[in-house]
Amino acid sequence: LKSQARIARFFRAS
Amino acid sequence: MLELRLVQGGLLKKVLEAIKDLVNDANFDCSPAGFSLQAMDSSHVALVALLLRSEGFEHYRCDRNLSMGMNLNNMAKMLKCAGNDDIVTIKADDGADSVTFMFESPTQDKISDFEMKLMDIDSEHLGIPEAEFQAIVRMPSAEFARICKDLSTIGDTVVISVTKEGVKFSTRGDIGTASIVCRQNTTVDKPEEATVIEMEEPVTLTFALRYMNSFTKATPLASQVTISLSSDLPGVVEYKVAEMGYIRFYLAPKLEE
Repeated sequence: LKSQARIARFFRAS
Repeated sequence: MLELRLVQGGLLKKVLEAIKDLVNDANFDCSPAGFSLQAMDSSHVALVALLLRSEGFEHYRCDRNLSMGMNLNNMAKMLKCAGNDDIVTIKADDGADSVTFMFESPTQDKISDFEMKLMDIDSEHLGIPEAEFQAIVRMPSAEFARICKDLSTIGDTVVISVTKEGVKFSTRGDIGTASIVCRQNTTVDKPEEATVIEMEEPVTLTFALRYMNSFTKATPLASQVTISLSSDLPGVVEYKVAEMGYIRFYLAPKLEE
């Protein structure tokens, strides 16, 4: 089963 | 003091129509480089990055970096009052709590001023690393929009798979399954009708169609769309904004838990 990832998982606050 | 004059005011109207349903409030950042925006949707699954380079404006004055918080629905309401051929000027004073949109008809016989209240928006700016993608697909934007619309009548998610055979968009739902393959096609009369697939490695990713359909609201901006994919990374759906910049939509994939 696949679940929806969030953007914060890939891009960090700069 | 900020004063940005855009002869192709219709572009700004189209930009707002493309992002207003995805993002409610956002900070527009103005610097000598250009007019930009970065914002996430309320679920933090998608991110939109807009850049309109300063060179694309007929007149671009930005004395110091300025961040203006705007409600995009309200901004879109105001820009809807501009004609498609109008020249649009965005004006703001340093520290002001409002921004003015001035619309000039092409023949200069009608000048409109719309002043909109600014808002304080607390948003974090994310660093987006430069990535090498495993696959980049460039195809007609209308074709991509049609595929997303068609597939969303069958299922909620799209599996995008790029191989040397082409790019495959597939879905499944309660009533059945659907699969659409687009092959590379560069032997077309017009370059905007081409489909070009650059593949370093085969890649397969799953995305929510709801977001893809939202991104396709940018279709009127550009005849071509570029979809960039790498395993386990957000997909990037990019529309050029004339010669002056781009709208990039980043969408987090669905991953195995």
